[in-house]
Amino acid sequence: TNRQEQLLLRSLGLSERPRPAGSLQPRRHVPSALWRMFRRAEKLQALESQPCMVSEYGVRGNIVRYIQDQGRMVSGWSSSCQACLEKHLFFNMSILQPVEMLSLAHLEIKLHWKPLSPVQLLQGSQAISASLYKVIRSTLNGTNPKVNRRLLLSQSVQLQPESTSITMDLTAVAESWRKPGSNYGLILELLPLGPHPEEFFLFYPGNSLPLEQDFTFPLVQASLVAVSLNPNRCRSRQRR
Amino acid sequence: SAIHIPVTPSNVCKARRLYISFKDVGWQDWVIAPQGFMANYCHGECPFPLSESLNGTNHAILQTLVHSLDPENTPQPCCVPIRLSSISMLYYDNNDNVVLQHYQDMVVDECGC
Repeated sequence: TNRQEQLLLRSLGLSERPRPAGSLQPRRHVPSALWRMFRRAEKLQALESQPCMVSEYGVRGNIVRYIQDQGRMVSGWSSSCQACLEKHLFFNMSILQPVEMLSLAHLEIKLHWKPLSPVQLLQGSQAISASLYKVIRSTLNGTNPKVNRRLLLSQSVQLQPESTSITMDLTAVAESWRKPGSNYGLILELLPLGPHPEEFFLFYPGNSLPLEQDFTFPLVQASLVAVSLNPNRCRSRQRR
Repeated sequence: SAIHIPVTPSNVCKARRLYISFKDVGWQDWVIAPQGFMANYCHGECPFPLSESLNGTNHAILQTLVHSLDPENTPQPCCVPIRLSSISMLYYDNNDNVVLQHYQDMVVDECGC
């Protein structure tokens, strides 16, 4: 049975039976967008109108992955930027098989914010500057980390209470990460804007707000939606 | 588990119901959805003469003719899937990423000779 299972898993594009964290950790939430795509695919299966298209993104593909960020908070108040927060973002692209063709990589960063003071609550939103850098190479101790970064995005964002999103097409960057030894991830730099940014005590190291006991979800939550096509499992439609 | 549906007048080539439950094969810890799917399979004979309901290929008709003349050396045509459809699966990978994958040719819709 094991041999047969191995053969079947291989035909499904899996080298082995996946071993998720299981009962040791709470299961990762399934994004609602993926559920919607799954339900839609179930309805369309009988039609097979465009079997290797992901119509939600308008690209060719038969695999959609929500790749988790494995990066960590660099520091609450980094040395390179006194009043900002830096978060390292890392998406393991080696999970894609070499045969797969990456059609789309879409970065989504969710910033969860809860006003900490009545003034902030009244203001309703808070502006921050968000910069996203690609890390080109690893930084040696004592050297300026900014030398090894390339700016990808810089924009000001109005933080809304509870949640705000930043999205970006990262297809070309994610494709470059597939080359072994070339994925150093991204750096997200968040700088509060306004006359007194130091009073805007928004971010803490460790991804959580220690002052708020009920505030348990992460402040910076990033995921990379990767759509890829395995051409070996996408035959062309038969001519009639 | 296979459910055999009696076919009249004889056991001719036809798609049979086969439900595959991911729990039965022990995949419930990583497959999120679906819980299972109607995979089906083909079973039955391709007797002479092949009727239109058996979805025989021209080759199968010729092979049936030759089989009737030389049954020792030429077998009857096989009952095989002629139309398959796909399923989509949602699952966790080793890194706990959620993956949606589309698999072609997983469901036997129709069989023929």
